[in-house]
Amino acid sequence: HSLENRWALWFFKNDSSQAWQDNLHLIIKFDTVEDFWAVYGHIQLASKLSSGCDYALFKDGIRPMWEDSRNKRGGRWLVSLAKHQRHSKLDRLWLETLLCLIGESFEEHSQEVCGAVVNIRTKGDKISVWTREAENQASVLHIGHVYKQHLGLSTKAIIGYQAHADTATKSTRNKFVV
Amino acid sequence: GTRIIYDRKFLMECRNSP
Repeated sequence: HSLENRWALWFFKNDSSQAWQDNLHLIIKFDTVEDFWAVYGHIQLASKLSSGCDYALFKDGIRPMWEDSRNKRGGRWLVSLAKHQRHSKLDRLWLETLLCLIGESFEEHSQEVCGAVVNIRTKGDKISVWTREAENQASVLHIGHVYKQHLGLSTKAIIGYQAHADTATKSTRNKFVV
Repeated sequence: GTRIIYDRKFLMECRNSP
């Protein structure tokens, strides 16, 4: 079953003796449902990775970094997890995120999606969905609402969208919330 | 053009099919 897009799975392992980009590795690309599950079944669950590691799933041709021309005007919907949620929630939420991407759950707004990242960190893990244009408010909000629903988050929970340009300057201001 | 959309249920069934 062909997917709408070809996707690339990336792995980041923190090694401070190397430049950031040298720690980022392309694992594999796939463009069918069956190949997605084959890949998913052969990699470690996110919860088993060491702190400092990331997985990123991006559309083929988009590198998982702010500097990429298809990311630099964009931003991310960010889900921050408490430390104790690594074992109870992280793997489920990351899988739901992957299924939203490959299944094109955001319908016509899916073209705004660049990819998603899971960051494994001692202080609390994070999952984010990256979109290409932070000023496309209608698409950003549609994606945020649908994403929150697919994650099964409570209506009381709030997730924020941050423009990469703000994150790059260390501002953590939410441009939108749902 | 048409977009290939798969819902969660379909994707999960593909995981479990032989």
